Amino acid sequence: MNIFRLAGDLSHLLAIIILLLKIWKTRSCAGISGKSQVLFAIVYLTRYLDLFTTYISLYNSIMKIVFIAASGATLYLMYVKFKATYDHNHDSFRIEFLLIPCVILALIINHDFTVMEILWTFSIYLESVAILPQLFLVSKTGEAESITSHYLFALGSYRALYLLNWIYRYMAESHYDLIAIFAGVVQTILYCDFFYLYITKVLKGKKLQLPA
Amino acid sequence: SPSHSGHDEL
Repeated sequence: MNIFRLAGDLSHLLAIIILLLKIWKTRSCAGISGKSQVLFAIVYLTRYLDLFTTYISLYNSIMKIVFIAASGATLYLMYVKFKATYDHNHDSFRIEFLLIPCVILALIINHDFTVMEILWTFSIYLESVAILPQLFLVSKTGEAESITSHYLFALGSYRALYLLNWIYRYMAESHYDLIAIFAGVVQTILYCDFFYLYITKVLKGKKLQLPA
Repeated sequence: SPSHSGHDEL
């Protein structure tokens, strides 16, 4: 555990908490892509299956359980409790276009051809693109509430901080995982345009509004 | 070496 990794994990946790609080306090999930949230739930479930097989640390296990639970709670709020506020019409990204390539890629490029390893690899690939339906939703509506922007910023920062963590680990421990690094780079690149808008607009108190 | 004998990250 190094400072970049810890900061990344905390940023990830913060993102999830911001999202849950936003939905709970406003009693609405307007502007949030249910499809991205479904993809994240799949990511957590397929990656954290190792809760049952491998013990790494108490920290690790607790974080995994929190991510799965928070993801489930988010889906419950979006698809059950505040279903009426869910922005169906704008959330029209076809997730099979992400799921199918990720399954195929995980079957071809993986560290080991075992069920657990392929599921882990699939979850890494899927996570890298899981935000696309959300970014698509923002681009369709042309704007995002500030709180949604904070959520996206925290969520994007998490993988960017992991990139620093991987550089650190490569130098300090000669540890590296090319699959995680490649997917992490892709994931971070997808947020770059948003990061730019966040820094130039949201931090200056303006609403995140895309040029018409 | 690339570790695939247990992923220790989240």
